[in-house]
Amino acid sequence: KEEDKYQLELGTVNERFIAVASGKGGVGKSTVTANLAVALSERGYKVGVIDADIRGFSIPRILGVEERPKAESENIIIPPQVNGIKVMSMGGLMEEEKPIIWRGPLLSKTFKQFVKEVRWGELDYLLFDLPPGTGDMPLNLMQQLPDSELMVVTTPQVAATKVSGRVAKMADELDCGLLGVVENMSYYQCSECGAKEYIFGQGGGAELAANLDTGLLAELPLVTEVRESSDQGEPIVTVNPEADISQK
Amino acid sequence: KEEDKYQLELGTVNERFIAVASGKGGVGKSTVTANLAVALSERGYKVGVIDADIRGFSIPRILGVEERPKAESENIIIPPQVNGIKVMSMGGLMEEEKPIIWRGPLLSKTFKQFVKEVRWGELDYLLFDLPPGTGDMPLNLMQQLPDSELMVVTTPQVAATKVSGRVAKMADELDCGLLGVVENMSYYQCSECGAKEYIFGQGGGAELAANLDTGLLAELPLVTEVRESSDQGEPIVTVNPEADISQK
Ligand SMILES: Nc1ncnc2c1ncn2[C@@H]1O[C@H](COP(=O)(O)OP(=O)(O)O)[C@@H](O)[C@H]1O
Ligand SMILES: Nc1ncnc2c1ncn2[C@@H]1O[C@H](COP(=O)(O)OP(=O)(O)O)[C@@H](O)[C@H]1O
Ligand SMILES: [Zn+2]
Repeated sequence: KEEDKYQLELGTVNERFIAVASGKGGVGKSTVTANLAVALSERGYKVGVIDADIRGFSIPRILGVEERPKAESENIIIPPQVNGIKVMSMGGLMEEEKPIIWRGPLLSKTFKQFVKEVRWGELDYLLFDLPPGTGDMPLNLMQQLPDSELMVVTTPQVAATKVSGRVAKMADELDCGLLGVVENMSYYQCSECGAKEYIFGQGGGAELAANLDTGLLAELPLVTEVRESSDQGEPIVTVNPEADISQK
Repeated sequence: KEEDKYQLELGTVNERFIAVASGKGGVGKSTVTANLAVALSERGYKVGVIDADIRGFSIPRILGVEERPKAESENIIIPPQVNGIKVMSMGGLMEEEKPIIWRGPLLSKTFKQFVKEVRWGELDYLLFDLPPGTGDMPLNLMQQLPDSELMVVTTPQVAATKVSGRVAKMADELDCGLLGVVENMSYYQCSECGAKEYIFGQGGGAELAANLDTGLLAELPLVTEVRESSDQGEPIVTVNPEADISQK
């Protein structure tokens, strides 16, 4: 099945390229990407992550990456690793404080470098945390890696799913595969009395999945521990493997 | 104090241009813009809103705008109104479902049109709901309307405030004024037992305000009713004027 592998310049990907995306920001795209990476790695898969959310990079923080990328030679970069996961992010290349007023062409060039000039080695999954929206970066990814599959993250708010789902329409026009929809922040359960509240609404994930003619892969609850563990650089799966959020 | 007014092509602004922005999406920027517009209008001010969040427009839905803009002549647009608030949004010009793969120059041209070719008449406040991030649109606004003042919205998560606050660094470099920071989703209070939980963390707003050497204007709780009323096109101030979220 050698021919099934996807060849990169400096590595191979045995299973899938998964682009985690959403038309809307703040829905938990980075949190879902990081937790997916750790959940796959815990199951023995070799995982790489590219934080392509150039303007809002947060993967290094959530995964607890402290090293910076190293240059093996002028055109070869060695990615930092944590829990066996290889991670490349804009966060590794720039200080967090500076505003990033970059134009399209520079973003596209940086993206190409992340894919072609990083020594990824043998991977099973290469995950991409895309910036929110339907701008330059999703376009770059779908054009440069036509075999990638989109995982669309949304909140349960039905009104927001039109915006979240726009990136899937783009994928459809560019002939990029759709893996499914993940609904995040589906409900909140009070830690004192157990009452459930649908703060961000209900049914958005199922409706978006039906609209896009794809499956609803998971409904993840809003759990304070998820945010706390992201702040500590230890995604929920490593902190508490039993928590149902990581079983999906 | 005639000279204090800001002259537009087709109108004047007596008090302020307020650009509601955040380096990060999903923090409640549109919800805060819509609620601020209604709160100001309820106090007798004449308010206009430009939904400049070209890729994620939601102001028309939150404010319950149903009419489309009308053309008075080839270069003059009459904005729709609701509760006396004049609203112009990309949402008014395009179907919600289509992916918006627009490049910078087209966005900048549309923005100019919204400011110069809309008959705003006499206003006290002109609010802008900016797209998340530090890309083209904030740049356009700060360059075209140097008198505008920035209101930065963040969540309480300290780790997220670096990203939320980036847009303020950009304003600083472009000599645009900073009005202050609004912290949104500050805490959640269980509707059954009253227990308070800091789902998204604590202290981010105060820390960002201190970092940016500006004031923390408000700390708004996460309230299910806020999302529900946005879904119904009746922002919280009109639904329940006593709710403390609209008093700020
Ligand atoms: N299931 C969840 N439970 C609790 N907090 C969450 C959950 N998913 C995301 N968050 C928090 O919500 C905020 C936004 O998540 P993030 O992953 O940064 O979104 P995006 O990448 O879509 O902008 C962060 O504060 C994060 O910690
Ligand atoms: N204070 C709040 N309480 C409850 N829900 C809120 C609050 N602020 C925002 N929301 C909800 O959070 C989501 C994101 O808000 P939105 O205004 O669209 O953010 P942004 O404009 O920053 O992307 C929406 O579902 C909105 O209804
Ligand atoms: Zn309770």
